[in-house]
Amino acid sequence: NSQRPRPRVLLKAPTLAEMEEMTTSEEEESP
Amino acid sequence: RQVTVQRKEKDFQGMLEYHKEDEALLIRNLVTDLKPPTLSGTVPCLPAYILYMCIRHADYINDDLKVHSLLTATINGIKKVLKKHNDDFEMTAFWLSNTCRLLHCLKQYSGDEGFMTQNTSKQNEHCLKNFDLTEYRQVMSDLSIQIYQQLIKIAEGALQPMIVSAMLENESIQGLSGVKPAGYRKRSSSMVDGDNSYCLEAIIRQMNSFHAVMCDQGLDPEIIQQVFKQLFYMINAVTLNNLLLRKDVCSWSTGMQLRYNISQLEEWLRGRNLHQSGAVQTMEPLIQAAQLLQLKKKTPEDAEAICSLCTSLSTQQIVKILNLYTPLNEFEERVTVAFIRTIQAQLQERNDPQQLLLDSKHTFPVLFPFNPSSLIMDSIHIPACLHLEFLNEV
Repeated sequence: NSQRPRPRVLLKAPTLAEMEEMTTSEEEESP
Repeated sequence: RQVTVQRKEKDFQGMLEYHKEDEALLIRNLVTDLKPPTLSGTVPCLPAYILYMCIRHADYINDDLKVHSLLTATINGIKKVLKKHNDDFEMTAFWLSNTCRLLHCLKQYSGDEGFMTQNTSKQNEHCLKNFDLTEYRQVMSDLSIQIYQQLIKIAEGALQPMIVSAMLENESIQGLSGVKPAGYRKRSSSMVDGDNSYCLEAIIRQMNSFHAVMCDQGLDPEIIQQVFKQLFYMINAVTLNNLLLRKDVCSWSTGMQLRYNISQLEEWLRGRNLHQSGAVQTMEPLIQAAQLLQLKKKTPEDAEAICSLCTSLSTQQIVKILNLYTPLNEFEERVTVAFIRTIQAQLQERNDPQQLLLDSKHTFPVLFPFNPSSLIMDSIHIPACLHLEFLNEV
């Protein structure tokens, strides 16, 4: 059992649409 | 006596380290400012492999914020470059190929046994250790779909203006012009003047160019097949829709020219090893329409033959073509109303769709089958032209 790799941690990701919203709002904030 | 000490080079383990503050430079040099020809002669999908090696190092040092940040910056960078080059087939094919390759890498090196069956033991050493990037794989897959749709849109935009004149109007079979129906007038929705007509060779040249670009960029063969299936569907739909609306092309001679043109396209698919792509099947309604124009249309036996042949055309489409059919000369008769009634009676059991025209904008759902690479990460060389000297091999 000591040989068994430990489980990997799931990295939560935003959806593509959410990423789009985040970039848009960042662009709006910066002049 | 001089003693020379030979220092053993540290083994490269297929990881790339960079300082967090260099992330923007990495994305700029590797994604947003990169011109595909810069990488000609190097391993296809090199940006995808470099990005994976960077992700792997961030995973190795257990830095989840660095992984998040790099993946988000990569995705946003790819979206930005595609938006800027939204009519550039080569650029779009390049990023479709790289996005799919990065998606394949995230699977192949995920540690999930289902994706590791073809890995060598060396490749298994290059798997992620700390993080499960399943959710990012979904984002990569969604992004690949977006890029594929952009690629199809560009290709369709280039082909669309050629279709009617190349498929229905251009006469490449010698002697056919002498047997055009009376009153035939050359015209095309795509033509402003006579100089804007196209022959089938123009379509084939354009498809050769698309094919060469996609192969050069190392796009997966299954995706190339789906691109051509989609393009052949559009050629079918645009040609058939025009045929269904134009009396002047509903003739025996157009049927013959059309069948010849389709056979040339089939030959092209075979020559490119794309005959298993399903592209020919999408042309079936047009193949049958060409045959319908050439079949005899007089006796009950002729009606029977038409009904058993034209299984991919709806009753409405068959009847429309028969109604539009224009005899070649005074020796050929018009299709009689009685003949059309016989056809309608024979086909009344069919549960055909009601619309006459095909949806030329219809798109088949795209699939990106997993395609692991045999390439070993530690064999990858980063060319100086990428200006990525700040990446440290680990």
